[in-house]
Amino acid sequence: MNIFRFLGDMTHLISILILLLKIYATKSCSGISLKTQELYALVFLARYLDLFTDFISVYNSVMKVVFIASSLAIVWCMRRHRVVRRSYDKELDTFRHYFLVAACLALALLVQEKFTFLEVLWAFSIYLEAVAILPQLVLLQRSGNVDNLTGQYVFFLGAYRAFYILNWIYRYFTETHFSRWISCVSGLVQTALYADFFYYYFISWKNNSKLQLPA
Amino acid sequence: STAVGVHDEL
Repeated sequence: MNIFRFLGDMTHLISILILLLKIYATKSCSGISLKTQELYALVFLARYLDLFTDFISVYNSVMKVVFIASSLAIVWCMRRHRVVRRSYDKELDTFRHYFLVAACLALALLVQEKFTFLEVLWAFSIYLEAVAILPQLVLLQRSGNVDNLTGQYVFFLGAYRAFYILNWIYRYFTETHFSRWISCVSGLVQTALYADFFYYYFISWKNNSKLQLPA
Repeated sequence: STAVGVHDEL
């Protein structure tokens, strides 16, 4: 494992911790898209079924369990927690996320490394992860004002993707048989979706002002 | 080296 991959995993983990901290400390999930969180839970459940079939390392297995458990916990809090669910911006979070799921499933049935159950689910999870942030970005755009922790959450999620791209570039040059164009193309799409957010995040950081997205 | 179908990333 190279340093870029490790930093990618760590920024991913930090983003989830920030989100859990926000929900736990403020007892509020305002500004957070339940649809994006449901998509991430689905992404992890579909991809990490290989927990039962392939063993890579203790690190990989532990991280997989952490990602599945934390994403389910977040969805549970936003849907069922007595106090937290009251702050959910339901009327702003109207993205038709089922269409994303259907489109990604169709694509995974057409394009995958091998037509087996686990490989189709794996490709599906990669495609779905690439677009899962869309409901969140739309919600932020609609609400305009982005609170500090929500801004940090999305920033670290974007950083995770950027580090994974560096990781693939590194692996491409250091490994003889490294070819995984499904991950790489999807990863590039996913990172590109953050470009706009990063731009405004940088502006607010430079001006030391509150993060605001244009309507 | 990484064989097709072995996914070692998260």
